[in-house]
Amino acid sequence: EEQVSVIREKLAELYESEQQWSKAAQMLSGIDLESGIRMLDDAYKLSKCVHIARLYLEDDDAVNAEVFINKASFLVSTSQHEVLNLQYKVCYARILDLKRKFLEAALRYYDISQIEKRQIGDEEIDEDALEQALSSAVTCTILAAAGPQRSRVLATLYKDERCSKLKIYPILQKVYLERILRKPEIDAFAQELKAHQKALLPDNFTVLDRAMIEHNLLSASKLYTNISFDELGTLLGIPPEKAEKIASRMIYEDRMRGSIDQVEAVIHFEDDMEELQQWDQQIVGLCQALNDILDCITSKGI
Amino acid sequence: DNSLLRQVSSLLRRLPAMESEKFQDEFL
Amino acid sequence: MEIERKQAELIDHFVKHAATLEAPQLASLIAEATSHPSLFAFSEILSVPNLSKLQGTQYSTSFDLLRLFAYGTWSDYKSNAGCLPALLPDQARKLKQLTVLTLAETDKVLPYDQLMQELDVSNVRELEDFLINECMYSGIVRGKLDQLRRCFEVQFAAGRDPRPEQLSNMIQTLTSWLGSSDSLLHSIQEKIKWADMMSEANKKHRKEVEDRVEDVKKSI
Repeated sequence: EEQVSVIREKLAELYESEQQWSKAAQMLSGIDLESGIRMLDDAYKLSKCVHIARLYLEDDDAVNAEVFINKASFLVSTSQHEVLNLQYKVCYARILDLKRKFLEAALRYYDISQIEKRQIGDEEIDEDALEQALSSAVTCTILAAAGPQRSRVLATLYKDERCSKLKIYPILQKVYLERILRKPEIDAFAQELKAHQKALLPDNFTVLDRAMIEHNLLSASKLYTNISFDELGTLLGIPPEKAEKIASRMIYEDRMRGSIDQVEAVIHFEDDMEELQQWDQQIVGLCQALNDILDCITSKGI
Repeated sequence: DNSLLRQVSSLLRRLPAMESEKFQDEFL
Repeated sequence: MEIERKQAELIDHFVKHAATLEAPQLASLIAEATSHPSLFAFSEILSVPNLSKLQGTQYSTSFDLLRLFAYGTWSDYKSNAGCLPALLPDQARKLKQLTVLTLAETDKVLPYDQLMQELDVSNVRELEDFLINECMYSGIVRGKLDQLRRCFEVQFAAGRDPRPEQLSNMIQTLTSWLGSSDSLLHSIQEKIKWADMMSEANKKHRKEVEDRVEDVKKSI
């Protein structure tokens, strides 16, 4: 077995040098890590699993990569090898991203972006890599299904000063402020996306389309008390029937509050806040504004 | 002071517009 | 408040500038001020002495335009277009924004039809896009669009430069607000006294009952 594993590693190196990533991964995956004959330490096993997963990810093969990352997950908790741990985290985030579990991926990317060390083992962490992780976190959050959880992550990113320097910041700002995104902005955002983030879904929408439509629908719910299917369709750039269907699903999944009147072909949006709370809020706003004016008068010495 | 005047003008428009006696009582 | 804070520096900048320029440059300054996306108040600039000198000169129309932006609406402009300079797209958009603020001064619920007429807009979609992008997202108004009732319900609107004749109305509103606040405080005071009195009476009554209980115990 010893000789076999040495040969496999050499072949894998050759494949890797020729960028035949999946073949290299298959070659390495043939090494028996659970052999009863050879005693292999956990660090070696972990390094192999992570290495294989990274090779599969080079070809965006999330399914095979996940198999080996799952194996690694049993080993990573006891590992002291910081470089391997970091590589494991990056692989896990990318697998979630490829599997379109965007919100989970965003949290993982964001976690990676906050690494403070610039030297881990013999590996140097450069700023670009961290910025890339942060930018991926923003992208995945924007692509995630609209709703309260996504809003919380958006708030975290929006308040993170590092984000204001990212190229994607203007989109993040609009999405955070729950503003309707227009087609030119969406097209510019699409330029930055990877292939799997623009993949077609069963209902003929791309991942991006659905994220943007849901986002714009939620934004519309902040602007309108009620809106007709036709106008909503025009606003979202889709047929009225599709608009109604997406709205009903978001309401059903409790990601948007409202009701649908199919006879009138109108959607009624409800505020997150109860009427009485809104009333109180208005009184608070009134008093605050009064206070501001009084402060202004005082500061001007009038 | 024009800025203050504008703020006061905006503030006054946030007061309830309803004039009914009963509403005023409730509001108070 | 937010709007005022944003435009305070701008106003300051234009006022200082206006004080140092000659007529031709003043005209372009007025064009620049009335096109600026974050400026919605012009009375400070209007009151710069330098500017009033434009009246009676070939640049008087610029002065009139500035006054229009301080107090007027899009309808005012259209009815005087002949003796005012042609507006740039930015200026036209700004004047329509200001028109919404003026409409919001008198009503909290603005019907679509009135808005479309006042703003020269031909369909609902265009009107709503204007209210969303140019008004709500620029922060000068906050409110809700209601398609069933075809109206825009205003919750907040930034203040425009008040016209002199509006001041008495403002003072009257402030006075009645002050009056109702005073009566509110007075009635609260009354309530407090009443509560104190009731609690005293309750205490006294409880004491009497306890005394009587004691007496009965003794006699038994």
